[in-house]
Amino acid sequence: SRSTDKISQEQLEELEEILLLADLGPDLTDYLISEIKNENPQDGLTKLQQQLTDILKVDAAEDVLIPTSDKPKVILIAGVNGTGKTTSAAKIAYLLTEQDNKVMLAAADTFRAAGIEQLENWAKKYDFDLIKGQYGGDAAAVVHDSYDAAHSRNVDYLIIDTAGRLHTKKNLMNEFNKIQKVLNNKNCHRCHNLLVLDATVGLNGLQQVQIFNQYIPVHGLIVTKLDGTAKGGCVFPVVHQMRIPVQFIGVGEGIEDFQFFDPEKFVRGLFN
Amino acid sequence: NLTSRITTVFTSLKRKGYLSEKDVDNAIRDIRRALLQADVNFQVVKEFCQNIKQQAVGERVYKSLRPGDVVVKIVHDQLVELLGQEYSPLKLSGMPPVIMLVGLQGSGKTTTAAKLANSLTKQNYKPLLSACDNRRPAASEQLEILAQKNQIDFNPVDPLSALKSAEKAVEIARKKYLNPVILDTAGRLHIEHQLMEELKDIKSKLNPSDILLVVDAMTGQDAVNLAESFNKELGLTGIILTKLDGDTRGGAALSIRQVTGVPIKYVGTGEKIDDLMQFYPKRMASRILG
Ligand SMILES: Nc1nc2c(ncn2[C@@H]2O[C@H](COP(=O)(O)OP(=O)(O)OP(=O)(O)O)[C@@H](O)[C@H]2O)c(=O)[nH]1
Ligand SMILES: Nc1nc2c(ncn2[C@@H]2O[C@H](COP(=O)(O)OP(=O)(O)OP(=O)(O)O)[C@@H](O)[C@H]2O)c(=O)[nH]1
Ligand SMILES: [Mg+2]
Ligand SMILES: [Mg+2]
Repeated sequence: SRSTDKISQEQLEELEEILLLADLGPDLTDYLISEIKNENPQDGLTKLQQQLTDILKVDAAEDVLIPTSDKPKVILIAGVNGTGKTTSAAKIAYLLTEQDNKVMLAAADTFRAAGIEQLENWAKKYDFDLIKGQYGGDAAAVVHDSYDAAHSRNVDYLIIDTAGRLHTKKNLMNEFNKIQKVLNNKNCHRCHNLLVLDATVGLNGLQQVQIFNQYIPVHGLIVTKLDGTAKGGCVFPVVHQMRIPVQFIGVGEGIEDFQFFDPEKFVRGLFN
Repeated sequence: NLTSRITTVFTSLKRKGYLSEKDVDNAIRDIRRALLQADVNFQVVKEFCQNIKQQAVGERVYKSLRPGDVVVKIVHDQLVELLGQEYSPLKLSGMPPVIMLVGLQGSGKTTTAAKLANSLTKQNYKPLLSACDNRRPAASEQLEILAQKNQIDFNPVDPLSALKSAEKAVEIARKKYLNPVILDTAGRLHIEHQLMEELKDIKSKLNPSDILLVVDAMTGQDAVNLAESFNKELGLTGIILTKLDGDTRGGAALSIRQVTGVPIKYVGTGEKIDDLMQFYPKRMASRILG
């Protein structure tokens, strides 16, 4: 039977704790809780889950996965250090190959020790085409060469793995300007930039997306390591504010541990 | 930032000569929000604020002091105290001493292992970097490149066994009088039972004097979960907080320290070999307060 009593202070605090522990942050949490404080408990929870889902439902600027005649489509993977870019680049290559696309990987992390070898390892294991440069060399040059190679080999998707970098490092962020320039000069019409967020990140995630978006348009997000205990809730303030959709999630270290983002499932996960 | 906000809250109140409960409650709301925005764990924030309230209510405010400054000082001092007062060095006991680095995927273990070895070399140790990650592609190569670049002795991973990699390294260290052995282990989730058993196995067979949890400074509320689990399973001797060269407030530092009691020994402040510093609680407190 439906209760007509307002949701209790105790129940509101329970819900508030769930949201805060999931990294939604105090501001968005206060807003969402204030929206349901006059509802009855059942309606309150339903309304909360609906609002959370609505926050996440953003249309992608363009769906890079819809086949078109432009070749190659470029997917650039960016993000701060250690978030799972290299692993995700390999996972995307695998996913696209499974859908009968011809893919090529570009090892444009010329900065970190064994950055190239790590991606090369994945490419050899699953037989992906890979273009690499010199360790310590120019990342934009790798982008340039790999685009030409992808174009001449009639590749459907070129996936570019870049070096991890903190958004606070201006000189590293400026490297994206060089990469953008190369792709613009190649008349790349289908360049899709994906920012990788670690599910364990707290509210710094919002800073990361905001700043990266000032240097390259961020078209979509990948949230990794959701197989852990972190809920990845910082995506709520991020998507709420930036209206950039989460497109994929990483759920493990294997090549198949990669899924399309499902907003309803993600919201249910908060309350498990 | 929090300091100016608390001060503003009080300048609008009349001077009474002591802090009333209502005065403090107003400040506490701002403190709570600032700490949550700094990624301090929800439960830790709750306890911290209750603590501050107890300390602040009734506190005398002399004509020369502004009430807001009194509260700010109480908060700052409490943060510094909780973060740990003195620097506690590595234990480094054993023949040879063994340091084991553990943590979640991507937290900075491999890079930190090399930094630690470099720092110990400068203190006249002769460390051996031991690659024990047989899972991540090119993990051993990554550590090898860092070792070679910085002229540090290196033992490659045994692709079949992390334990055998570590045992081999200790054996080599004994023969060559290398000290200490630094074990770089594979990143893993604290909820993966088999992988945690792997670490417990290495610990029981090699008896490391230092087991350091490497944590990404931008970790949010999950910091408490992972630190508690790793501590419960292994008994940590120290924490290393990485990527503090970013702009994350680093509330995870307070959460982990408060919940596990394990001291934070070092902080990573960049990707270069020298970017490893001793942990300073006062600096961390100012950073968390924003
Ligand atoms: N459990 C889990 N681990 C992941 C996931 N994605 C990546 N990892 C692991 O996270 C660690 C870092 O992954 P990388 O792909 O090297 O991250 P990166 O962003 O390329 O790192 P940098 O290039 O150094 O900035 C590796 O140990 C990966 O196996 C995931 O979805 N789940
Ligand atoms: N800016 C910055 N980057 C760091 C710091 N420490 C590590 N990194 C970077 O973080 C990324 C991950 O570092 P790794 O040493 O590969 O991390 P890991 O814990 O060994 O990763 P797994 O072995 O996959 O679990 C690399 O890009 C490092 O260069 C730091 O203090 N500051
Ligand atoms: Mg990488
Ligand atoms: Mg490593």
